[in-house]
Amino acid sequence: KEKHKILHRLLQNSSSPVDL
Amino acid sequence: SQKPDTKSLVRQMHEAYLKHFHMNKAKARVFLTGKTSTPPFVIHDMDTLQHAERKLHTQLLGNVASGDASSLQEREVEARLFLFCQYASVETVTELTEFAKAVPGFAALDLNDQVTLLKYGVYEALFALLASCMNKDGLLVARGGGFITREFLKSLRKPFSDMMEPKFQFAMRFNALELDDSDLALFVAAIICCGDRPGLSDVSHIERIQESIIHALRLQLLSNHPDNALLFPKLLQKLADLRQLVTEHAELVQEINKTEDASLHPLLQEIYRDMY
Repeated sequence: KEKHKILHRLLQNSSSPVDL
Repeated sequence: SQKPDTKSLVRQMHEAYLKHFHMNKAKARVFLTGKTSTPPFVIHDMDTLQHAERKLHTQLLGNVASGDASSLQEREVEARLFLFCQYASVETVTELTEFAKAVPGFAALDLNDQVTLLKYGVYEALFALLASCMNKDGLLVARGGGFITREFLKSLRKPFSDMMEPKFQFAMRFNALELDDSDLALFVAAIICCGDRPGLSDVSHIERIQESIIHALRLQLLSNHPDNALLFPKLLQKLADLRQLVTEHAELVQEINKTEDASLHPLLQEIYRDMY
């Protein structure tokens, strides 16, 4: 789960910003 | 004749696609065919790239901190273009995630399976969508504000020059199938809901979702392209081509990551790590 933290976050919260 | 639930799936996927992707084929074709009052700025050499970077900064890079932006100009052109690519990829992955959630049954899957489907599906979907923004001469970027020529991308130094050419070659064959956005919506859903990704736990649940999408796609193609009976099998072949394209792309990115001073966005690192 730790390996895909951002994907988890994107799936759980809608439209969370992912900045460069 | 289509069953009512299949028709509603076709409509649902098309609506979700138009809602979640800021660019689509219909919009891209308006820019690419010059049928717009604001034609894209053509990037074909270092000078036009620099000009575009000033003019289209937000569309190319979003809200990158201004400090980073000023140091960006000191980096070589290849590294800057690689960063723009990453920005566009991260944006599309975010859009694809929202689109995936709109596929009936996807959100009810185990969260780890959802992650796995996205990890393996997003780049295949991204290159299928990218084809809409391409013609034989170049690629529409910055939300239609810019157009980078294929020749300019080919003229970059290695390994960056090898990045886009395979995508153009795929896009030319894929665009020859003349899919529209309603077809592409189901095709992208079919890419994501794929039961044979490594490490899935509930394969049968995913296969049921996949089956309903593939069924809808087949009927959609028959009704939308009645004179092209071979379109469905041709499109299934494209799924295999996309897998190959992503495998080669992942290898190239790993190489760039190892040998170049080009940092990779954490989201993209997650996707590439232990991929194939």
